[in-house]
Amino acid sequence: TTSLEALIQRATNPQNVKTDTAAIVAFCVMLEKENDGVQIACKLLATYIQSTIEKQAFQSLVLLDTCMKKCGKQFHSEIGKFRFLNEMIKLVSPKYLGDKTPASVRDKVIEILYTWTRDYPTEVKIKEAYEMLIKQGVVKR
Amino acid sequence: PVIRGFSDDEPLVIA
Repeated sequence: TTSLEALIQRATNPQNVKTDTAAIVAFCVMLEKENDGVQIACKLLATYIQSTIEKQAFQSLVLLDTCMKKCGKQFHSEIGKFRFLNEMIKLVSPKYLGDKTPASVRDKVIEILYTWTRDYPTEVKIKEAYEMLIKQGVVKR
Repeated sequence: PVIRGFSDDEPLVIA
């Protein structure tokens, strides 16, 4: 919806001097309220985390992690699919975008994935994706 | 009989 898109643009604006907490919270609330909000939010997040503007990509990852903490099972299930996780993998993989991704963004992706393996153990594909990154040498155990 | 639905996901990308 236009509202979710407007909110993610606010929350991830490279010109933000400080975190736009209101936009982040509003995004989390709206994605659970709107019809198809979860699907739309996931598509927007997948796009924005791959922004070539470092500050926008980084803020998108912060937004993503906050949504995981604040939102419920339906959102977790959608993020916990390879369809979404693949977009995070591409950011850190040298076969895809890894060599172009700033170190701060790569590190944040890995940090988030590791935390999620711990905090969302029922989302088994997250663990599978993280273990693959270790096996492929992208992440050092 | 077990009816298997379509998988609502994609394969894992290998890094």
